[in-house]
Amino acid sequence: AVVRIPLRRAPSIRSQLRADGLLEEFLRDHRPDMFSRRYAHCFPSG
Amino acid sequence: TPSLRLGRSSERIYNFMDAQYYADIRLGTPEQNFSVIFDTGSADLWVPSSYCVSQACASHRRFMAFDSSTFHHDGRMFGIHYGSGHLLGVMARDTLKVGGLTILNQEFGESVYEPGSTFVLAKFDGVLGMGYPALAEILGNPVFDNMLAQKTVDEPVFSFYLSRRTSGGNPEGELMLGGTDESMYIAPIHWIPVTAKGYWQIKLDSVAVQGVSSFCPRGCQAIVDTGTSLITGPSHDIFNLQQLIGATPTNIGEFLIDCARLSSLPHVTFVLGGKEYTLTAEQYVRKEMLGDREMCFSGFQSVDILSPEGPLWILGDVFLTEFYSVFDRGQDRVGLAPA
Repeated sequence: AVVRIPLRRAPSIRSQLRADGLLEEFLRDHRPDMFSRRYAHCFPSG
Repeated sequence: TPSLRLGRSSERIYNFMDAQYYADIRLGTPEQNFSVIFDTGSADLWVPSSYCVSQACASHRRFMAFDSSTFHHDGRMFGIHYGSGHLLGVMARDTLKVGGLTILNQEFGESVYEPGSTFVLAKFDGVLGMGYPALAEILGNPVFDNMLAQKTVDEPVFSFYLSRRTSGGNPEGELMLGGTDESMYIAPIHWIPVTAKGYWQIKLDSVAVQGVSSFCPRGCQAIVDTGTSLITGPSHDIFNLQQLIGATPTNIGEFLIDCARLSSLPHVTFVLGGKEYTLTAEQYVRKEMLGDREMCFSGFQSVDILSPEGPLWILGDVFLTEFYSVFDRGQDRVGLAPA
């Protein structure tokens, strides 16, 4: 049989957090290295 | 001891932060409904268990094994390692229904602990992996392999159409099991052989910005991943690419682009199987409304994943909303065509 599964699209978790003004705090709590990424290019690779 | 194997990179759990496409499946008898991401970047099926103790489970549907007459207890533990911890659970077997298809004795995981709080906000309850068995953490056959073994599909093929339109588009997305939907793409489909049977990994010939071959001059590897939303690549390359498209970093690792300049930004071309797949700025930029302000984010992200065949790029939803994708287990190849 060939079966068609409709997929639904919903706002991503990131969008929800951003809309609630919580994204930065969430990333700080769960992804502190995100902040260091901004300057990663200032260091030699590796 | 849990049958633990390292999952993907620590990016894994956070990539679900951007996941947007999901659909319902039914497990057990009588049927219990769950919404899952159909993820070509993993190969396990897991849903929250009624025994789950995490905050994330409280806000999602949980599988009640004791309610299912077709439930088979397995009891072995499984773990999927994410950056911030382990998703832990217990293996089980039961009848799975996907669309009109019924798969008997499908192995799956009942999660009893979900790390971090990402899943708390998730619109989906669990994940249904569609990668090769080699990628599975849970012992037993992945779902599509069981579909093939139980001959529930005509062709050993499945395909994805993902719409760019926000909710209300019709359809927002479509997974076709056992074939392709010719109304969803502009033929012909171009085929690229799989280079390693774990992810849906293929060779990426080169990446060019505004026609100038800028990255992967000697070729690298890419995985076609419906569970990842952005296009990711090695940090060094992505940093340069962000500069070329005029994206500036924010303090939380995202890259912003001036929405007013989209029409003047360069297009990015991925060469796969000798064919060019080009994304314009309108296509690789993600727009979000913040209050009454529209913000434009780069659809490219740094993810450093090494594979024996070299650094991996990930072609996620940003790419897959433009190109219909066909996954062929019969001939171990990926097909792409303009959606």
